[in-house]
Amino acid sequence: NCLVITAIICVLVTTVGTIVSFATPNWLSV
Amino acid sequence: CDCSSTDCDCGLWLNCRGGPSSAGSLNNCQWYFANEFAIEKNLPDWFKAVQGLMSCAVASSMLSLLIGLFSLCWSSKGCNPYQATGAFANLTFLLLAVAISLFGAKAYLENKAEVLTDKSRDTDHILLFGWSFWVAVGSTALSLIASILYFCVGRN
Repeated sequence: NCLVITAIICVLVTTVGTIVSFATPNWLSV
Repeated sequence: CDCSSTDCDCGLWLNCRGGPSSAGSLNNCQWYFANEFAIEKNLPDWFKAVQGLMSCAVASSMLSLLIGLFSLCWSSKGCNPYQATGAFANLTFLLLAVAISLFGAKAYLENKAEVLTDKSRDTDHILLFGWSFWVAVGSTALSLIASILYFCVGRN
């Protein structure tokens, strides 16, 4: 149903965001 | 990560000089584990803790995605995959929350990192939180929302 689809999209975006932030060199910049 | 010069970007596993993001190449970047962990050895303990927490968060979020996708086409009366997905999403939230709080607090207290700078000041030598940090903050919020949604679905 709608709630499950929303939840899986949230998990998908969380996973992509975590991997992107984990691998990119822009936590701090000068 | 020894960002003494301008145009220096620092991540959890590599630092780059000369604006790598605009060029899109890693030629001017250094991995922390290159040359037998030369840079990694000199990093402070809190930074290593953030690296560990983020590694666990990546593993936990991938597990929750895997179980979440699996639960779309699998139902069993014996166990509830929605609760399991919610539990892993909640674990991801906790790991990310601790990691970004630790990184934010230590970068501010020890390196005087700032969120925004005054335009009138010389911004060339000020350490700023980059977009990777804000992506991690966004992921933290979304993982909390995902875990609440999955616990709601699991209860019904």
